Amino acid sequence: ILGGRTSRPGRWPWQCSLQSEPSGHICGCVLIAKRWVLTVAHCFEGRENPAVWKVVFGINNLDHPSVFMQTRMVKTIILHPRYNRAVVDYDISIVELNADINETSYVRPVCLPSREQRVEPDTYCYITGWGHMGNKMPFKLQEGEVRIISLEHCQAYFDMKTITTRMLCAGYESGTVDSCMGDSGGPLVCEQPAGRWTLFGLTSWGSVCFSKVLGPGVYSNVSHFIEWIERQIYIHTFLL
Amino acid sequence: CTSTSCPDICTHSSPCDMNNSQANCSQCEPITLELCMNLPYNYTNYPNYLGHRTQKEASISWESSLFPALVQTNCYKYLMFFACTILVPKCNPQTNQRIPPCRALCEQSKERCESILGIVGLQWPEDTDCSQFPEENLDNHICLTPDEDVEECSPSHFKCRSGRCVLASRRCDGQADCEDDSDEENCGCKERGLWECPSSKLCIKHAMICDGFPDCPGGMDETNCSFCRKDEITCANHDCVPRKCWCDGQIDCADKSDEWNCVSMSENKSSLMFLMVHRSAIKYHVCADEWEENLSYLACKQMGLGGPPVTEMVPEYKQPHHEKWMNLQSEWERKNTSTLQALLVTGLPCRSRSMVSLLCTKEDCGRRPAARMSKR
Repeated sequence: ILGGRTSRPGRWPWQCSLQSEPSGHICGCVLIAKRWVLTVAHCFEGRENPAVWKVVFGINNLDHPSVFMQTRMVKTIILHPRYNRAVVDYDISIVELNADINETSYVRPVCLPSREQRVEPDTYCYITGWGHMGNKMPFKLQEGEVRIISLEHCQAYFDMKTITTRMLCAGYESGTVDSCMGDSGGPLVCEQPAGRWTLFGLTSWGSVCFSKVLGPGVYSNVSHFIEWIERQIYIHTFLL
Repeated sequence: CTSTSCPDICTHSSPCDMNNSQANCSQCEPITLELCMNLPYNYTNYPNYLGHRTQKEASISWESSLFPALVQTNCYKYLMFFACTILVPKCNPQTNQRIPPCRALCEQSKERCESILGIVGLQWPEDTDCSQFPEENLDNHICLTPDEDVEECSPSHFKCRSGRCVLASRRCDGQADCEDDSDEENCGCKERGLWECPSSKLCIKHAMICDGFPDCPGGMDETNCSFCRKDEITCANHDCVPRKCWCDGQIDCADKSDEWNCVSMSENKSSLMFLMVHRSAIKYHVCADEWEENLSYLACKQMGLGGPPVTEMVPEYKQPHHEKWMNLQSEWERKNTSTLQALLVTGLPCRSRSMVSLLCTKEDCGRRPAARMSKR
């Protein structure tokens, strides 16, 4: 995260880290149910074998495992069948864990939006992750507040890419607060009434975040995929 | 290394060692960079001439924004060809080596377009020193020069009549982006080789019709896709399966859609929510005979809800206009199945004359622990 701040442990209990040896943390991910995690499809490019991945929950400092940490292996990776690597469209995937997580105050699922629920432009939401900070990779989870930007406005920043309805833009023209390499797959959450946090985006792509080219970040629009997510979880739980 | 995998042949060495040149282990790979998909070659080799190690890195680089923007100024007919030869260099499949652009192409591009960049205060990419590229062409074997008919605009761009390239999504958007307005001409879907969504002006690719994913407003591209008989029901992928197979616990549609949404709750009447099962696309109440609490858990879980559920057996007289019954089949405990609908059968009498009513809870989500108070 660029322009963010270090997060307090346990503040984002749905944030998880998708890890693979020998590199360790590769992408962010989001806990949506005891056995299910969302992330983006591009995290698995060239590494689609579930056996090489593990998912770490309840962690704040990647370098210091905490007593609240839980680790699960990956049982299944479900990539969106329309994921297009060349244009980074339909960038979403579902991960089935090998065992349920134990729900604690440090490991809890986030709410998913309903099919019709959209986040309005100019809403302020939060992004989190262990991605690049512009000058270094952090050990501690970072958080940043970003503003939702309309698709039309967002398209103006990306002359060379088509912003589709499967995407959601958030950030600032100046790029002051933005997601960056290593944040991919992590959450963009907005607070809803009664203090519930709902997942509206997954960090997907943007301009080179620490270069001269600035602009908002582009997130996978979770509302667009709700039906697909529900179907896949149902199929893998009851029909396979 | 955190975002890409290394080719297998390099696994004997540390894949993230920066001193280990990837040039030694890279192989020809298909071009996926959207900007450069119209080149007279299909394979590339990395790192490229701008120092990007992967196509993904190239796709989000400053240069991949710069060159297409510059093409729009019409400064040089072959600028985009040159840009692509350095962004996704041609790969020789025999040697797995890159083939660079010829020096003359580089020099011409720089000479004609660099000054335009200067006007807006930008610099020509530093890594494009033309002297690094060979002069000799030898039939495009040593270095590349463009053919006369090379396409200037990438497939994701529209070429204005003036020659300028504008983003394809801006074509026919009601606003002129070409100086000659040519991007707003011939805007019918048909003229553009696309399909027009009924009752909206949206155009989609023909391959998107009846593919199981709704793309038009109201999912109009997914209607009238199958012609099933009266005794059949349409799967989500538009296959037809016999009506009696719907929600029978066996998968009949290839996409498994005949076993989706088989369990639901009736509408809330007098605060009681009756468990319903949709066998053969007909709604059935569930008879309370032999009902057990673990079945209530299963029903709630199938509806995406949590527990512990509250189960009630409601006598039939309290719900006078009830639907048909379904009963648990005999020895259902021995059946190895994961869905409720597979355990139920029709046509049996309901001895208790009672229906199952359920109250499931929604799994808790989205709550953060309260911040701990500390005295100051």
